[in-house]
Amino acid sequence: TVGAVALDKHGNLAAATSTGGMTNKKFGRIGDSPIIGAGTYANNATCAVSCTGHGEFFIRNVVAYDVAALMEYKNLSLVDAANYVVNEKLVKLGGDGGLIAIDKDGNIAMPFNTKGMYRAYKKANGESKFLIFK
Amino acid sequence: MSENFAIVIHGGAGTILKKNMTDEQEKAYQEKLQEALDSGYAILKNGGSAIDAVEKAIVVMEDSPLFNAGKGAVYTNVATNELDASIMDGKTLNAGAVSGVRNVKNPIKLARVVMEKSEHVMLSGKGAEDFAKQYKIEMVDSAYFYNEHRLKQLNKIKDSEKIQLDHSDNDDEQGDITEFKDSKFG
Repeated sequence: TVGAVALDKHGNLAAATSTGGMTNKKFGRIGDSPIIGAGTYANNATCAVSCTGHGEFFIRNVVAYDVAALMEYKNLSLVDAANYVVNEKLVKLGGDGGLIAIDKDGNIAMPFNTKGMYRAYKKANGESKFLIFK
Repeated sequence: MSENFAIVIHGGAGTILKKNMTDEQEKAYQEKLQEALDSGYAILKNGGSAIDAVEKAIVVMEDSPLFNAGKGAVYTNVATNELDASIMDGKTLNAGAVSGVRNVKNPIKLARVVMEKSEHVMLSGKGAEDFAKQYKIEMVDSAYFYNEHRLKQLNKIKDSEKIQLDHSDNDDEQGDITEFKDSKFG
């Protein structure tokens, strides 16, 4: 699975996710990647999110929207909301994976509960980072 | 117009361990992620839209066999490739998605066309591909997705009830697949 989230100069957020599914999957199974709210979500009022991991858990927990909802309804920061969903809520349920997210102010979160996640970001000031492992 | 902008990308999660990755493999991933990042960043820097930036970054990764998307898609139980993608615009809350397409080169481009040109949010399977042809989305033969490494991964677990996700240290050739034992099929 691959994903991207961005904030542009006009203050607009966007999210996108694409996947080749799971090896050995059957019965036309789909995961969270094409499901808005589960694997992908964007709202200028809160954040943009793209997920990767064991899709069934992300679908059941509407993970991408959950991050935005925690920001909107509980006033959590992006980092706190994303960390809570991935490292507390999903972990308790046995859901493996992670997400990338950016909020309307350009704050970034990239939490994951597996051993690694390919991830990278680049900010307006040119600051850029590429990471794989924990 | 603000000068605050940024882009973030991911190439999948899993049990990726440093000890199972060669320097060359790590470099290959880094270079491709950098290319994807830079392509989206350039759009943002020039005042382009976030939706254009995320689409462009995804296309770069879909065109690489390194990631489980587009050209690098894994195989289903019957050795086909089924691709899914979605996109959402935070300004309008419009969204588009496709699932189970087999011959679309870049599913993210089709998801965007679904968002912008149809009244629907998600199209699936053959219908989605018929829609893609109407809008001249690039189609490819299934041979485009052929990947010997991915096929070996399938053959290793084909007769089991195991399914695999993106990246794992169980994969002795690439370190690239996550295995979920005892998982159910949704």
